[in-house]
Amino acid sequence: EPLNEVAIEDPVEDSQRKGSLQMTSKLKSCSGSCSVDVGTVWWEAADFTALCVVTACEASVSLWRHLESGHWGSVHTWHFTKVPVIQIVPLPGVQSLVCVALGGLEISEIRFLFYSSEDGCVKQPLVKTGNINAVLGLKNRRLVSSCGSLQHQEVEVFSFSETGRSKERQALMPPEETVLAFAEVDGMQEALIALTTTDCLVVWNLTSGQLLRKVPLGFSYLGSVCHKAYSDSGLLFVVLSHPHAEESNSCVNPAFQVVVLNPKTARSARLMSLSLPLGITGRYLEGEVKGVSAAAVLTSGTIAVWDLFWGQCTALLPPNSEGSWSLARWSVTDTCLLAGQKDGSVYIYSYT
Amino acid sequence: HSESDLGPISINWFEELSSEAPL
Repeated sequence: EPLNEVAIEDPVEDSQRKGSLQMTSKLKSCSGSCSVDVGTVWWEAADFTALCVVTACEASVSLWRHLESGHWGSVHTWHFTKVPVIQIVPLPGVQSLVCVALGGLEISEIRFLFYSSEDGCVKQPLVKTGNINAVLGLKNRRLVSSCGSLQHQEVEVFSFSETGRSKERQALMPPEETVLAFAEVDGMQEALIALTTTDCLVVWNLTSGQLLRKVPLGFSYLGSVCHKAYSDSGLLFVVLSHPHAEESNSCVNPAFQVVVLNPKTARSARLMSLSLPLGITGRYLEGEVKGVSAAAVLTSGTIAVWDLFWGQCTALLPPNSEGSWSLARWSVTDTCLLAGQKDGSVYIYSYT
Repeated sequence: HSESDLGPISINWFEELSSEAPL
């Protein structure tokens, strides 16, 4: 594939930090059905250890390895005939194990995917079933999920071994509102946050299960999603996206917002809005935050990347000749952006 | 943001809230 470099060129704003996305590889999944998610995982086998790409469509999940020939070779494929795949659930720091969420309109199953060298077969054991509102993989081989709604909501942290076997289940005190999304807190491993359907930000102690704070944000859009939180100097900095914002004015309706929260007083303030550069239109559809980089697929089919430290859009990736982008994910190494299209094509860009 | 916007800040908020919150 020809190298394809895209960077923002704006001579007016000299101070703007420009990023560069350079295409390094293309993977074409031949499943024939609509692509639903993509991710990366370190995979160790008898004859190789490599950072592999995981592609998910509704009926199957495939693991891909970059071969010396420059092509991508399928390592394993897991098939799902009863319940469709909704998303890949990244498991930070975990090797040779993939987690997927399956269901119809909402998640009804969470499964681990791995390969058993004992019998030479791929396995897909069930980890959890129910009306699952949100799920997130945490550091140190843990998985948090919320089931049910309102008074009947159960929030649970599931610890697992290297082989994916259950070790321990810890209940977290449920909030009165339904959880929409969880996020880890960088710099505070035992803290967990979530955003609820009524735009309350909830803080837990993961070790004790205590609900420490519930903070109504009040100034955000209903249905916002929390992606990441950073703890620093007694404050929490939380990155939110707004999938339901209006498209009309991207400056008023940014793709991401950073809010600052004082957990001690339960007071919060809007800190930074991550909007599109002038002349670029589109509304946030979906995306991911990793380290200090945030990537979003816009309704226009373009992917936009922001630097959270500088608060600026650093790169834009317009649709290519094959079509619009539908997925944007950071690799586990932070340095690559995986850009996916509905037909199962995955383009890998190095981001500098 | 000044401290007056967000109220007094505590570096040890996590331990302090954990000692106050019901188990």
